[in-house]
This record gives sequence, structure tokens and C-alpha cells, in this order.
Amino acid sequence: GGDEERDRIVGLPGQPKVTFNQFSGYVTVNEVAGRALFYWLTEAVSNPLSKPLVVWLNGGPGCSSIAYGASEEIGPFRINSSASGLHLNKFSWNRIANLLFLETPAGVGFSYSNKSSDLFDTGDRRTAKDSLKFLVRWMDRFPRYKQREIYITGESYAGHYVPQLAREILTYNANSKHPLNLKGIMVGNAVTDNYYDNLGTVMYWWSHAMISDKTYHQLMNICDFHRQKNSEECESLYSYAMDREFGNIDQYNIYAPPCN
Amino acid sequence: CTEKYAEKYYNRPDVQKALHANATKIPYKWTACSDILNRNWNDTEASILPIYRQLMAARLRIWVFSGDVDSVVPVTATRYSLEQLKLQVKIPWYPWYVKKQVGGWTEVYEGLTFATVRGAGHEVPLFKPRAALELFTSFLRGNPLPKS
Repeated sequence: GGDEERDRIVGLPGQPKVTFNQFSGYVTVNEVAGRALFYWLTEAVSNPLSKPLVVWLNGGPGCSSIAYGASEEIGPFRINSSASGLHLNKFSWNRIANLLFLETPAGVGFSYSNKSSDLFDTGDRRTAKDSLKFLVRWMDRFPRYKQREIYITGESYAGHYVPQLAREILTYNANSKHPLNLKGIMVGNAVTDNYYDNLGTVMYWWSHAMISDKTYHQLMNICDFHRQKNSEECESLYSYAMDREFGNIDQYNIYAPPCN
Repeated sequence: CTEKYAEKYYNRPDVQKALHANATKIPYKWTACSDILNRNWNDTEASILPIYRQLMAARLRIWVFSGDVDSVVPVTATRYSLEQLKLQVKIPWYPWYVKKQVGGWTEVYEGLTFATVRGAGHEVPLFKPRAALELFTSFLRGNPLPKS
């Protein structure tokens, strides 16, 4: 357990007393480029050996699982407003599972690459491959998780990462003597399909009275939702809808006050 | 607004030391989202639906949920996308409950469960932590969401 013990978190500044174990550190996923991914494991509050491993990925692309998943959503700690300390989240998912927050790809949060060009040419494929490499090597550091049931979860652009990593694991398992025990995936508000996501988004804006009939019809008639990049005319319609019709709202939660 | 607290906390040297992070002195500050990665993302699949078909064929448990007040990747986007999978309904549409209140609506298909979370934005567990934990519990147990 030497490598594992080196990663043990003794305590975070301002952390309340807790009964669960925590570990964090780096796993190198590419020696040539010097790419290393950062993780934070918060084990279950009781009987962690009998509980599954749940990997959480945030989307973006380029956003941190530690910023969002761990610190705002499912993790055990919340940061106070002066950033001087932490308090407990009573609905943390580590009540029932061991949570592994992974910063992927390199360039997200504390994860890094020694090859700076890695930050300019990354994408879905490398994210999936590096994340798989991370999991395999992480298991070597934490062998007690090797036979454990694994679930992968996440939100937003992790609607790409989560299924892609699952597919990568299935391919790996087909040729491995030590398959990963992947059982399932769960994604929320997940980016899934360019065309239908865009169509459904404009439909939502109209059906929730966020945009006018005129803007709705213009968006539907002018924008080609199949395209990766919108035409200038379509872009300007999107801008008009957001700037002139949505108003000052939080688009991520339309009935909540915006964060100024 | 809480991501601003994270920006402060995770840039503290004592926090980084406790986390064994940034030992190599990364030449930029810790940020919640990397603009460089976001702007230079150059490999994205147009649709993930074919992967869902592969994962369902491998009999993985698949749950998809949606906070219904998010307008960035809203519930209608997810429903239009999932509709393309043309899945057989196993348990028809019903409201699910958490603490005697409607948590959202759900439908169980062959190979995939879909659930909405009422009143939750893009980050579902942030806005509806109790409902999100209920959802996660049912997912891990492989049970449909509670009907009462």
C-alpha cells in the first residue's frame, strides 16, 4: 500500500472531522508527453469495502470534477464563502458509494501535460483513452478496488465522456486478463446528439416562453442544426435570443437568480 | 456562485499541499473550467446514440436524467435524442416521489431508464440534493424510482 499511502489525505485546511478515508494524487497516463491526471477519492462513510466505486466526470469540455462534482454537487464537502474552510454536505453520494473524481483530460484542474501543444489539440478520443489508462493504472495503486463494481457518472459534456469511456472499457475488457468490472453508467443533462439536442433546446426556449414566436420561427427556419458550426445569420439569432429576449437569467437554472 | 469559492480554495498553497496537487508547479492557476481546452476542442462525435446501442447490447445499466429547469442542455433535448433509440417501454411514464413530493417523472425502457428531476437546473445535485441522492440510490440498486 505504499503508493496508496503516499496519496492519503491527512486532512484538508478547514475540514470538519470525518469518518471516511480520502486519497488524491496523480496518475501518469502518457510518459512521452508527460501527461498526468489528477484524482480525488472520497471513500464511503461506512463499510467502503462493500460499496461500489463510482467515477464522476464533469463536462465543459475542460471543466473540473473537483470544482463541480466534488465541491458543488455530490462530494462530501462544501467550501464556505470566504474559502477559509469546509462544511459537510448531508446529501453526499459517499453515503452509499466510494467516489472517484477524475480531472480529465490533461489541462483540466490540476491535471497537466508537459507538452503544451496537448492543450491545443485534445478532444473526445484522447480523453477516453487517457481516462481508461488512468483507471487501469489507478487500480494497480488501489488493488482492493480491482474486482469492485464500477459505475461511471457525470453531466453535461460528460454525456460524451461517460459513454465513450464505457465503450473504451468494454474494448479493453475483451482483450484483458484483468477486466474492469463495469456495471453501468448514469448521465445528467447530457450532451447526446448535435441535431436533436439543438432542436430540443430551441423548443425548450419557446415552450418555456423564454423567446418570442418570431425568434423561434427564425431559429427553426434559418439554423441548420446538423452543422457543427452555425452560419453567421444563425449565430446572430442565437445572440439576439440570449441578449435581448432571455434577459438577465441563469441559463443553467432559469428560475434561479443569476450569479453576479 | 459557489465556483468562485472553489477558485479561491483550490489555489491556496496549503490546500494544494494537502491534496498532493501541483507538485510540478503548473504554469497557470487552478480554474474550474479551462478556456484553452474549451476553445481548442477539435474532436467531438456528432452523436453518442450509436454508443448507447453498443452499451445496451453489452447489458450495462444505463440511466439518463434531466433537471427540468436547465435551458442549456434541457429536458426536451434529451427526450428528442433518446426518442431516436426507439426503445421498448418496460414501465410506462409515471411521477416518482421523494419525501412525499413529486421528484420528477420517469419511464423505464428496455435497456435504459430516463428520469426528470423537477425544479433542478443543469447541476442537478446542486439544486436538488435530496432528489439527486434518491435517484443515485435507485440507480445503484437497479430499482425503478419510487412510485410513492
